[in-house]
Amino acid sequence: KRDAFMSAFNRVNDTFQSLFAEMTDGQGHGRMALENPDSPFEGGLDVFLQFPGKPELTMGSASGGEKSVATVCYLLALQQIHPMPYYVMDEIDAHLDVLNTKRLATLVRSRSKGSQFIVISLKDTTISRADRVYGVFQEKGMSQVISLPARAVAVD
Amino acid sequence: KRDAFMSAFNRVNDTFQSLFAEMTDGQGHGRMALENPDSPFEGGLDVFLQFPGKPELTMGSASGGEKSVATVCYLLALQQIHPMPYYVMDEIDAHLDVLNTKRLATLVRSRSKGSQFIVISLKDTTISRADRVYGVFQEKGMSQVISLPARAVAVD
Amino acid sequence: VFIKRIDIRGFKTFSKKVSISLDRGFTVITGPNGSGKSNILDGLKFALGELSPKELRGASLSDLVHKSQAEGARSAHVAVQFENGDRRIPIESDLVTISREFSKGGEGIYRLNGRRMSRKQVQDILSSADIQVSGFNMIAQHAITRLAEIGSEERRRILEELI
Amino acid sequence: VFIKRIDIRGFKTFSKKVSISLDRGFTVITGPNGSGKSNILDGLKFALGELSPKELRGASLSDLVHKSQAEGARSAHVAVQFENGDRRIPIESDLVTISREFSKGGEGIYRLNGRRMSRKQVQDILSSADIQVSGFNMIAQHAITRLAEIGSEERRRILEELI
Ligand SMILES: Nc1ncnc2c1ncn2[C@@H]1O[C@H](COP(=O)(O)OP(=O)(O)OP(=O)(O)O)[C@@H](O)[C@H]1O
Ligand SMILES: Nc1ncnc2c1ncn2[C@@H]1O[C@H](COP(=O)(O)OP(=O)(O)OP(=O)(O)O)[C@@H](O)[C@H]1O
Ligand SMILES: [Mg+2]
Ligand SMILES: [Mg+2]
Repeated sequence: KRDAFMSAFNRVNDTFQSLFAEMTDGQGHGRMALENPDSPFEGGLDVFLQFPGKPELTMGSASGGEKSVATVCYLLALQQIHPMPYYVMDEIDAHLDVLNTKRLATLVRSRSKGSQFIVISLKDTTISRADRVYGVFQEKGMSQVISLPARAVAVD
Repeated sequence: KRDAFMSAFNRVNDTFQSLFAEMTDGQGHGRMALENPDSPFEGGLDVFLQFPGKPELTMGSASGGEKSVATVCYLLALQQIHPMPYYVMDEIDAHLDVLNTKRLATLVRSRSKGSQFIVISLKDTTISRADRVYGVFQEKGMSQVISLPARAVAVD
Repeated sequence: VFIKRIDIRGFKTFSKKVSISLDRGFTVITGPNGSGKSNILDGLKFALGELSPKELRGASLSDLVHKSQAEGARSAHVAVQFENGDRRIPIESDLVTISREFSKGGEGIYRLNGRRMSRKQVQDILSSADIQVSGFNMIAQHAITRLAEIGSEERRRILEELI
Repeated sequence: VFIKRIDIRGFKTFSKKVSISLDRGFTVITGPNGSGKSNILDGLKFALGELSPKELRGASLSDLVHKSQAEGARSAHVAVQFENGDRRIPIESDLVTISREFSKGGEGIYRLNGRRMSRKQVQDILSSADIQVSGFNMIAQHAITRLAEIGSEERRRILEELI
């Protein structure tokens, strides 16, 4: 059991590092670390983040948006353990600034090539990078869905 | 004590109703209600929301953004009990769609005439409706602040 | 395998049937607050067999049936059509449709390509394609905010439970 | 009365002194994630006498002093200048500056217009103008998300405590 965990941990850590690098244009560095590497189940799992131009910090001392970036990378890294045929994500860009939103949408777009990503978003930055867009609205007390023109060229 | 509470409750309820009306272009209706109006301290305080074209719902069954609209109105209504010389609000528009963000920024702008509102936001819709804008950024590992051109005409 | 279409009627804010045709790649769903976006995700989980109404943000299963002033109690019906050319779902069909219907009477009916099946049968067939009702491939609204605040112990436990 | 200027140095991400001049009306502060926006709000609370480092998102008061690779421990200093033409703050001055300095040695020094005062003296003077270190006029990031989930009992209690 411990070997299975360590093997999964190492794979998730590698994926986390490359995702975080993508989210920081290669200028930042993120890593996961076991509190107790010899007996992993007797310690927790920490996350260390180094954003460009800033010193390394732990998850706990990051800003709202920095935690959001790290958490999205952590979730996407976990997804790689059991790859699934589709992913549905609801407003994962809520706390990201414009640049981080752009990087996340670009990252999802590249990951979606062999897969299916369905993302709910209120942000133009994300919407404009999709292959297709659906608009949900209320009419006569019920939900309707229409196809919206997707833009191949992003607005920002 | 009960009279003081009831008087405050009625004032907050009136303010909540007018704020919610502003947030729904006058097409929606919101109200607060005491579970136990005869002995207010033996019951809770409920919030009922009726968004345009939809049936009335309780706070608990609203969507993420609908709860956000209602909570902002609740907070702004409470602020009226003890008016203060300035208000500082950090990312209160995070879960609002474009139209609700616009309405909230317009509401804050009108309330700021006799007062001072300092709002932290990542949204262009909010930023473009301010009297002045400050940009915070990191340089050489430390925060810097510069004045950004505020736009009198909103972008959306 | 991927989701080709989702049909929703009588479920939460969806009254008359709405069809959403999907494809591979990157799809974004947008719209005003309260329009029904998250309800689509709930509908997908419902069709795949989610048993807990709390997970679907409802007080009870009946709570999920569209409440409307006009008509009386109806049934909630969600159908998910999968593109199955790669036969990851062990059914001899290029298109596999899983549907679930729940009437306020309390009956829940699952169907695969129109044929009635038990929930367990549907779950077994779907799991061969790695399709489950809940998993890290479905990220609910506010999941990020909650996960951003977990402690180091819980973070390790999450990984443990995934293996 | 309104806030005319905030000077921050040595506090959280602010190393060398940064001055933010403000005015009546509607001001927006924006910038990238992690740049220091919420830290400005923490700085304001710090200057007004917030005692709990947890409220300022720090592990301890020392945690609030700017950590930098280059220099050693410094002091955190935040000054808030109020426009006091209406004399709401009972000080015979058009401009009233409240400042607080904290050195890693553990000393916290409060000053009003440059003159050293005790925290209590500063608090008493400010409260005549309805200026407090915490109140519903300061809405922290994620306060909306938390308040959106409270129950009906807590909602009544919040109003009770405000009176
Ligand atoms: N059985 C039902 N009948 C009618 N309406 C319902 C039912 N169940 C939930 N709703 C309504 O669905 C709405 C929430 O929809 P949903 O969560 O999909 O919104 P959303 O588009 O995701 O919005 P947001 O952007 O704010 O997250 C609420 O207004 C709720 O009252
Ligand atoms: N004493 C300190 N020295 C140096 N940096 C610090 C100190 N205390 C906090 N920080 C850093 O401040 C940053 C958080 O800043 P802040 O919360 O103001 O960001 P923000 O601009 O509000 O971002 P967001 O848009 O993500 O909310 C974190 O990266 C944190 O590590
Ligand atoms: Mg939603
Ligand atoms: Mg912040």
